[in-house]
Amino acid sequence: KSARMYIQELKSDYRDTPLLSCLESLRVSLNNNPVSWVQNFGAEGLALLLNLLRKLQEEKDEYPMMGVKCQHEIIRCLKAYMNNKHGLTSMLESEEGIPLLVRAINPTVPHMMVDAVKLLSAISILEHPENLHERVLEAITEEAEKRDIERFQPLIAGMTIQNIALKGGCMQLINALISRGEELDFRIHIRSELHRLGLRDLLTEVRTIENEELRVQLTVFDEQAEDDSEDL
Amino acid sequence: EGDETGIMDGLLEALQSGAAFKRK
Repeated sequence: KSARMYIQELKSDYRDTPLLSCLESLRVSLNNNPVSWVQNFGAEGLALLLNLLRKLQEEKDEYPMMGVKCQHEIIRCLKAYMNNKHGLTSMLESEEGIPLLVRAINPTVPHMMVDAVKLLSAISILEHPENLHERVLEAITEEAEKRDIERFQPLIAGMTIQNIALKGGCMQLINALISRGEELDFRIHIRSELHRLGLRDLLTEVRTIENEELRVQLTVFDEQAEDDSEDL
Repeated sequence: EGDETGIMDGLLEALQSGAAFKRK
């Protein structure tokens, strides 16, 4: 199918199973076709995906299971779309991209949250004229203000879920946000905010889990904290 | 230029291995 055909399908207000099939097939196309195909899908296709994600996030109570599956599939499509310079630039130019990924940080849907936090981590560490970790942090802060919760509460909640990939993903995003902070004060502030929400106690338990991915993230977290402590 | 692919895969791999956090 051509990129244009997917654009038409995304415009046709599919729901439930037809929408999910369309998104799964789109993800395969975005992953396997040349960059020119992704360019044809373009900013118009991205805007349709983001609109759809926003609608599904807002309507999530109406068709809970299928809606969540479609949201997750859109996030997978976004990852495939951003896997080249053209798509990535276009995603960063969109105002809604990062805030919608932040809204997908939902500990009640762990498998989707893993993908969302990992994508946000990757965006945060990108070399870019604009400090992207600041944009991610701003979106996290704004979303928390809307929900009237502490901004790192969803990440802390993610750390309590019995899902090792999610614990690793949350630590990865925490490390990405802290490591890109240029000021010592900023890094110390973020850590103390996380500890105030209970991260230190949570980590005591997480450290007993034998998992290589998790071990890497915990080592990074500890080493950066030690370096900053010495600097202080 | 403009055709670089695998950007996200590369970033995710660097994050997972810890290479993305090496101090300069």
